Amino acid sequence: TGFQSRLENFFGKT
Amino acid sequence: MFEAKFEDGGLFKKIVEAIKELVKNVNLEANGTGISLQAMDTSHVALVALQLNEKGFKKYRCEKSLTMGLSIENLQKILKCSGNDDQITLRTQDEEPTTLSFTFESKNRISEFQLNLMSLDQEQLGVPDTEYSSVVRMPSNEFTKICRELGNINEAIGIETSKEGIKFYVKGDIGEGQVSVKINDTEKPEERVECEVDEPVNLSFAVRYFNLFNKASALSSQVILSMSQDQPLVIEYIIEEMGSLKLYLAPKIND
Repeated sequence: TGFQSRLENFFGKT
Repeated sequence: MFEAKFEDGGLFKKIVEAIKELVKNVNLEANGTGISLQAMDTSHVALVALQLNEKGFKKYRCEKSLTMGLSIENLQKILKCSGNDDQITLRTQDEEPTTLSFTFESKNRISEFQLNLMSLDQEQLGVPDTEYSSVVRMPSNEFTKICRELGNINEAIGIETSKEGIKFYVKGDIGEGQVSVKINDTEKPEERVECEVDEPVNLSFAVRYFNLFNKASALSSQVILSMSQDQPLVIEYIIEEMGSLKLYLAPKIND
């Protein structure tokens, strides 16, 4: 059914 | 010196109540413009971003930017000693404070507490200030209800937007279903449903997180869902005259 993506895949670390 | 006085201390308690199951330890940042907080849940799927503007406080003073590392659990223990109608003042004395002081003030009682601060090495994410292709405003209690209902059927919830409105759907082992919320422009602002759709989206999220986010519905009668295809969604609760609580959730990726 798919997997959960993580926020780091979208937002860069500062 | 840092000092921030909430005229409505109950509001601060509601904010803590809203985030306590999402994040454990947080860095509260204070500077001349107000108080902010950014923290991720342990699985790095959800992010909490709080902004409280200096103008919304009854009294606000912050001469030098400071970071206060707090345990939400311990913060809550201290806040339990305050009444819902109390005014709450947060205060630090030193440049590098080791404690955060709380004053709870009602008509007939003043309480003082000190919470030990922690040094937290937390990852900060740069959340871009982007335009979202679908923005939906709807009553927060209606969103809560839909998530609770559909969450019984499956752990993932689908969200589809169109010019006509927003559709929530689930497909589970027991069957499937959908709920469409119609646009309306009723005179009661809290009951309004608005959809600004430049590009329709079709996304899937873990409903468990929505059920945690919905604890924030006590902060606002309306919730704003901002979405772009294959991007994290933002659920925003406007905190009247003070700022906002934004909750980000990464989408489920279907293979």
